[in-house]
Amino acid sequence: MHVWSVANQKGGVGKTTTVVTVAGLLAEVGYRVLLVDLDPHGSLTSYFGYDPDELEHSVYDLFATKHKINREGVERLLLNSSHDRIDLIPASTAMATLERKAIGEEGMGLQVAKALAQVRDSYDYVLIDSPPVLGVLMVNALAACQHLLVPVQTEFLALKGLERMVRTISMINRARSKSKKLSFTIIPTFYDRRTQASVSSLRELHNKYPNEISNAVIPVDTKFRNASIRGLVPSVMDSSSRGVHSYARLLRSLLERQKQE
Amino acid sequence: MHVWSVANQKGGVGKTTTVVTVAGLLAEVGYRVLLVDLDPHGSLTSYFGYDPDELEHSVYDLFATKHKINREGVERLLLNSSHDRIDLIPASTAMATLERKAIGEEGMGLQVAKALAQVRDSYDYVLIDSPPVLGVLMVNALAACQHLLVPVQTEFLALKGLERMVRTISMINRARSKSKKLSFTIIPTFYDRRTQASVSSLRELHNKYPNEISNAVIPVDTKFRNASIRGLVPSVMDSSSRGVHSYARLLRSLLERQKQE
Ligand SMILES: Nc1ncnc2c1ncn2[C@@H]1O[C@H](COP(=O)(O)OP(=O)(O)OP(=O)(O)O)[C@@H](O)[C@H]1O
Ligand SMILES: Nc1ncnc2c1ncn2[C@@H]1O[C@H](COP(=O)(O)OP(=O)(O)OP(=O)(O)O)[C@@H](O)[C@H]1O
Ligand SMILES: [Mg+2]
Ligand SMILES: [Mg+2]
Repeated sequence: MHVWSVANQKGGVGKTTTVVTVAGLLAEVGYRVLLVDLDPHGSLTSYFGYDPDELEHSVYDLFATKHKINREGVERLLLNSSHDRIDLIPASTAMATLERKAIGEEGMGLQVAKALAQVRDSYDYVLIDSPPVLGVLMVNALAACQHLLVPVQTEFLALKGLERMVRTISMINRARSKSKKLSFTIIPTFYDRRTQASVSSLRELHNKYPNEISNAVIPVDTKFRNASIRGLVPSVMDSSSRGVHSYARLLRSLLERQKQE
Repeated sequence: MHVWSVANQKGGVGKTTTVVTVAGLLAEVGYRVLLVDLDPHGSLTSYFGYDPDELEHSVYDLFATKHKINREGVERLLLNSSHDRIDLIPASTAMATLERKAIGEEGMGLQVAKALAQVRDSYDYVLIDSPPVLGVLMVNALAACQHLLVPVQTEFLALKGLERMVRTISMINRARSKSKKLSFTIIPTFYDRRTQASVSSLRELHNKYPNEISNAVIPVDTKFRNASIRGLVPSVMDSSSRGVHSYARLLRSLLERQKQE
């Protein structure tokens, strides 16, 4: 089972869109996919028609319990998505209180990793969506994954925020053993070749992070918004769109890289 | 002095862009404007060329001090922007730790309001940018302002998050006296009339919030990104752009509404 997290401390860069689109493409080629929504705002959960304000069981349960997390406890959280090869562990808005609750309690950073270990044989890929804030939920996302996807808007201010994200990754890696270092891929999003800001920031990203930047660039594509109306993964909604094609190229390069490791 | 905050728990909806563009338009007609960056990610601070990781003095100081906040203490925080009628109280990344520090300490929700009272005669308008998370910094933004601007992307998922924001506003209003109730304006952003998601969610916004929605709709305009490269307010960078025109219409209706109150 491969675990990929999608994170960036900047808001609105395409994290949830990356999770949903990559999940749809993996499911189309036959993989069984689990999605985990670690954002208390619950965009991924809402995307599939569930209400983060009303859900009784969610990721929150993984933090609320003092007992050991067991397989039944995790399976109780699973929800269907609109695709039969994709399941979801949803978010609830109650998770916004976890930051405060986590203070003083040791080891809250591994709850998600422990839960995923319980369903290791049921899924081929796990994709974790995270909130745009560095806190206990993002730390769980970084601790649970083997590879990190970092969507970055192709605009000037985004580069500044990325430096901070890269520093956070090196911090996490200092605590990991040599064989388990967290690798990451930078995904340029909202690319628009007509805008000088987009063109020059993409060049700057290649200069600064030549080994981590993905060759697949995600263009601005308003069709992404239509997919969320009906809760369909973008590749099912419109498999010919430019956005979906660019994510398919991204996925091919990620799978290629994985083979070589 | 009028204090307007810009807030939405959803990331990437155009909060910082709204602050910078409205500030530029107010400054152009002669008003003296103070900007306050309450987002630990510091997009507004970076926009004007300052580094939120390196700054010694920032909004953080308003929370760190046990003493009463006085005028000199606030004036020490003021920085220049690229416009001579706009000043800035910057953010620093250290503010990300304030959530944890604020636990158990009473009355941390009014630090910004107290600081602004110290410079009441120096500015005509104060615009407060906030992070995409409901926490002590957003509570300060809501407590310090008389009117709230809520940018909302014209897409399906955004409507769900808006309900939550409106509930937060009613919660805040329960603690305010009748004459000081917080009013708010919903600003539809990233509007694209070619996308079904955009058109139908704008109609839904008008149905659900007929009294709070602004008639001015902000279109998708990639020129906003170019402005941030040079740290110029959008109306100085390109006063003829569609985006700037739509914000000018918004500002006219906000000033109109204010006259009537
Ligand atoms: N390449 C793209 N082109 C155009 N629109 C896009 C693209 N990617 C995402 N979007 C749209 O932009 C908005 C923000 O994307 P998304 O919600 O995925 O970002 P996010 O990083 O998850 O935000 P948050 O920080 O709030 O979690 C959504 O309306 C989405 O449909
Ligand atoms: N109307 C618009 N059309 C096109 N691009 C826009 C528009 N408004 C903002 N943008 C761009 O979208 C990105 C996100 O905007 P912005 O940073 O203002 O959002 P935000 O709500 O402040 O995000 P955060 O939640 O991270 O604070 C920026 O790159 C900005 O230049
Ligand atoms: Mg998201
Ligand atoms: Mg912002």
